[in-house]
Parts: sequence; C-alpha cells; structure tokens
Amino acid sequence: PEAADLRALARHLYEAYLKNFPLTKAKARAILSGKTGDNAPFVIHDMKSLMEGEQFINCRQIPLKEHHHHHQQQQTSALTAGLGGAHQGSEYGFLGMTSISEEGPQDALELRFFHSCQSRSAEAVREITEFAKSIPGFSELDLNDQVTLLKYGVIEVLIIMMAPLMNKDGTLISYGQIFMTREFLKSLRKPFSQMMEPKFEFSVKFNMLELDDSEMALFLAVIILSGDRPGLLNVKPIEQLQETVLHSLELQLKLNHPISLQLFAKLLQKMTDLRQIVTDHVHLIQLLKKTEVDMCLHPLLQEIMKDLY
Amino acid sequence: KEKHKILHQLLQNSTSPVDL
Repeated sequence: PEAADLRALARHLYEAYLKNFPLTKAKARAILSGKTGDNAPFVIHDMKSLMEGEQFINCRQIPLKEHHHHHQQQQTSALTAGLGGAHQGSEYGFLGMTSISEEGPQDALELRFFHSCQSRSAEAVREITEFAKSIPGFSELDLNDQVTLLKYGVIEVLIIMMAPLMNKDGTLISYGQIFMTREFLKSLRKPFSQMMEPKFEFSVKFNMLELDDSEMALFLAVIILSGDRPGLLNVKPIEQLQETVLHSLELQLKLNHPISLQLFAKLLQKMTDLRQIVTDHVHLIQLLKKTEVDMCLHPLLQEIMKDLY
Repeated sequence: KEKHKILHQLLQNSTSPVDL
C-alpha cells in the first residue's frame, strides 16, 4: 500500500506538471530531434535570422492561446510580449521589427532581448507557483514559508526546466517555435554573452541522466520543498513533505531506469551545482542593474532577487 | 509581507492572474 501511495503521488504531480507547463520534455525532445516534420522550429543564428524570426512568428500565429485560453487577455499580452511576441512596440518586445529599426543601435538590442526573457521568466514563475500549490500539503504550510520556498526555489526550477529545451548547439525558445543557437547567444555583447553558457554546460550534463517528464515533476517538487532555505519559520512539515516526494522519486527512478546505477544519488548531487549556478546568475543580474543605465528589472523578478544570496 | 507582494498574490489567487 505504501508503494501504491507513492505511485499515486507521482501520478498527481505529473498531471499538475502537464497542466501548468505548456512545453513538456517529450515535446521539446521531439522538436529538437526533428520528429515533428513540417513543424520544425525557426532557427535564429545571427541578426538577420533574428529579424526574420518575428516574421515567422507572425505568420504562424502563436499556439499560446490554446494553452492559456482560460486566462484573461491581460495575461496573454504579457505572454506574447515575450520572445514569441507579436505585439510590436511593447515595452518588452524584442522581435518587433519596428522597434529594432526605430531604436537602431545594436547596444539596445541585448537589453530588449533581456527584457523579453524577463517577461517569459515572470510568466514561468506564475506557472511554477501554480505547480507548487498542487503539491499535497504545500498550501497548508505557513504562508510566509510558502513565499520563502518560492523565492529561493523558482530560479532553480527555471534552470532545471531549461535543460530539456537545450542541446549542445542551442535552445528552444518561444514555446518551442524558435531554436536559438548557442553561438549566437555567445556573440551578444558582454555580460549578456556570459549569461547562458553556464546553463548550457549544466544542461548538457543534466540531460545525460535522461529523466522523463514524470521524474522532472517529482524533482521540481523536491527542489521547491527544500527545508534549508534561509528564514523558514517551520522547517519540520516542509522536510516531511519533501521526504515523501523523495521516496516517490526514488521509486519512480528504480522502476523507469532499472539498470541506471545510483541515478537517484546523481540527481541529488545536481542540486549542489544548481545552487552555484543560481548564485552566479543573481550576481550577474545585480551587476547588470548597476552597469546598464537603461535596465529595468521586472517587478516580480526584482521581488524574488532582492536580498537573495 | 510588503516585500513579496506579487508572490503573496500569486499564492493566494488561483484564478485571477496578477498583471505580470
């Protein structure tokens, strides 16, 4: 009966994951390996293809609305203002051709790109929050502790969720409609060029563990339920919840990967690497805030990064 | 609490989305 409970928990979290995250690993890997046939992503590898990228998105009509049809229009415009955005002149619009030609200088380009990444990240934080709320027992925790768990967990979760979208050559963006090459990201001016490299390095190694979507769901819940986040008021119930999810994850890995030795241990070790990546990422953002005159940080991300590490 | 206003809102509202 205990194993049955753990299986039920895994199933529940997998369903919550599918409900809240529009691009699954299964779908992303299908796109990356060219199994989607006529729906191949548009490749951005230089400034010219970047400009054409928007045209591509406009012609295609974004499938976001299918996923998010239950949300208000307001939300949809926040979504489309991201990299997949067709909203020209939006504050966060990056692929908007008009804004590129109007503002001209290459310098502003990285900032605009950075802003559209922020928009998508903020939306992802909302998705992660909804996922967290579906973890059994999470909503019953002290509200201040829920905030702390999210504050410290979301960037780690974001980075883990990027891994399935990446391979050694680049990353899917805009809900899998666009593939942006690693070389292009590296060619942006400093420090923007340094932002993604550590994530590529981490992702290539993480992907070697070959987790599926149900295991990803459990791992994300484990990360969120970290009892050692600074400032937690009531650690015990968080640790108890995490322990149950850890058992479920361990069982799931044994069933799905019977010949992969120590996979559970290897996965837990990734959490150490992850914390270092987040610390470096936050420091880079804080540096950007100081050095870039025109930079504005999205209010939600600002809230999360304030006094974080 | 004021420091994490949006996170609080996201945690407490399930249907009405915060204007991100």
